[in-house]
Amino acid sequence: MNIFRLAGDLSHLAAIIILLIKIWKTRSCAGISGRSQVLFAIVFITRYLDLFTNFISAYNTAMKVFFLGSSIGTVYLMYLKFKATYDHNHDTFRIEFLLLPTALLSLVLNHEFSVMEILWTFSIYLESVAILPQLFMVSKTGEAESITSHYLFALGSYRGLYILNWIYRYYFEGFYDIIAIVAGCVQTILYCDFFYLYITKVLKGKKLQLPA
Amino acid sequence: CKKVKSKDEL
Repeated sequence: MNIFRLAGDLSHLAAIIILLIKIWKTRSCAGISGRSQVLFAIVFITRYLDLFTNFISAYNTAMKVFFLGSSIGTVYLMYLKFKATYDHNHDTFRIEFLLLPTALLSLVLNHEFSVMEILWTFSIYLESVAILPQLFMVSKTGEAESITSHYLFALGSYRGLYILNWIYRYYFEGFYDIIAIVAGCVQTILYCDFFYLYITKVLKGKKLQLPA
Repeated sequence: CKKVKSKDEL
C-alpha cells in the first residue's frame, strides 16, 4: 500500500458517500445516471468475485464489501425507492455499446484465459467507460448540481491517483499491470473536460453549466 | 520488471 493508492481508495469512498448523501438528503436522484450506477455495480460484482476466496487484508475486504453493498444499494435507491425522481428522459446512453465491446475485448486482450481473469479484465475495461452515461447526461441537461459535481470530481480523481500509485509501484516494487494502467488512463482522460469545468467554475462557487 | 497480477488492488 502507498499513499497514492490510499488517497485513491479514500477518494473513491468519498465519491460513493457523497452520492449516497445526495440521494438520501434530497430524497431524489435527479441528475444522476442510473445506467452508470448499474455499470458500476457490474464492475464491482465481476471484480470482487474473489471476495471470499482470496483474502488480502481486512482493509481490502472491508472496502470490497462497502463498494459492493453501496453500488447495489444505489441502484436499489434509484430504480426502486426514489424511482419517481429518476430522470429517464436524460439518461439515455446505450450501455450495450459499452458492455459488448468491453466483454469482447476482455476475451481477446487479457493476461490469462480463465473465468476469473476474464471477468476481472472485463471489470477493468468496463470501469474505464462506466462514467460515460453520467457525463452524457450532464451534457444533455447542460448542468449539474454542485454536490453531483463534487461526486464526479472525487470519482475521477480516484483513478487519477491510482495512476500515480502505478508509477510508484513500477519504480519501487518493479510491478506494473499494463491492462489496469491503460484502462486507468482512458478512464481519467474521460474526466478531463469535466475537471476543467469543475476547477474553473465549481471551485469559484458557480454552478456547473456546460456551454450550450 | 516482473509483471504481477494487481489482485491486491481494489
